[in-house]
Amino acid sequence: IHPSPKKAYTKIVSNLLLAEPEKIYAMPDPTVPDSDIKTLTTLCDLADRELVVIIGWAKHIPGFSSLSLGDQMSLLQGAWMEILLLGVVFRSLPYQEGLVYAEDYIMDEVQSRMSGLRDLYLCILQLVQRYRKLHMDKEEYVTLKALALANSDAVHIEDIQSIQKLQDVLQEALQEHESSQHWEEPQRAGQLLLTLPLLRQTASRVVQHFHAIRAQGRVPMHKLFLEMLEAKV
Amino acid sequence: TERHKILHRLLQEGSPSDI
Repeated sequence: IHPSPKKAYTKIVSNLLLAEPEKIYAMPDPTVPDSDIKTLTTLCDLADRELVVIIGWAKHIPGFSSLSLGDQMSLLQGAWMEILLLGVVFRSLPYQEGLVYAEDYIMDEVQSRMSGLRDLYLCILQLVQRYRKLHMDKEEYVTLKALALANSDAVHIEDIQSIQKLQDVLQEALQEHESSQHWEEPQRAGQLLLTLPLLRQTASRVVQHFHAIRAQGRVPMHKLFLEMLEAKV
Repeated sequence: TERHKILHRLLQEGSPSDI
């Protein structure tokens, strides 16, 4: 007996919830005095460690591991910053002011300005406000994160059909969640999907900013972070 | 692949806890 499609989609969201990684802490070096370089170094180090976790997380998305290695790489190279940003956004939802890069690393506008990150702070805050207005729940967050990864517009995709299928399954899972948990808001799935352009635009601005920081050569960056940055030229 | 060897390696490895 096959499970009904409804149950299968509910199971996808439950699996995505189970696949959620453990919290990662920024752990800024207490022996180094505060400076813009220290902040940027801490953020790049945090992103590098989160990337390792994101790669492991992607393998838990149903269908991802069946894609060719090349397509798995292309999807991650295309969406990593969107995935990182969604994490920051979700963690920041309960806070009125400040971006929660990690539970031990919350930056407000003043701290962001001192590190040359005020513009990015404002852009990311706009994204936070968009999701806060929607009262995004955890199920929606994990499904949107998987949808950001399953991006058929990513460059160098070999098997577009498989990625389209992955996208359809995730979208159905989101729709199913909405009709069972938010049935009084029939537009909700659409509203959530319509946040993805702003997410992509913001991710692109953050990547550009870190490209510029990299070009200045004052901030040490780990290899995986550099590799992913280089993939987005 | 050569340019993206860490990503390649991490995808080929088992669970993230092995890393």
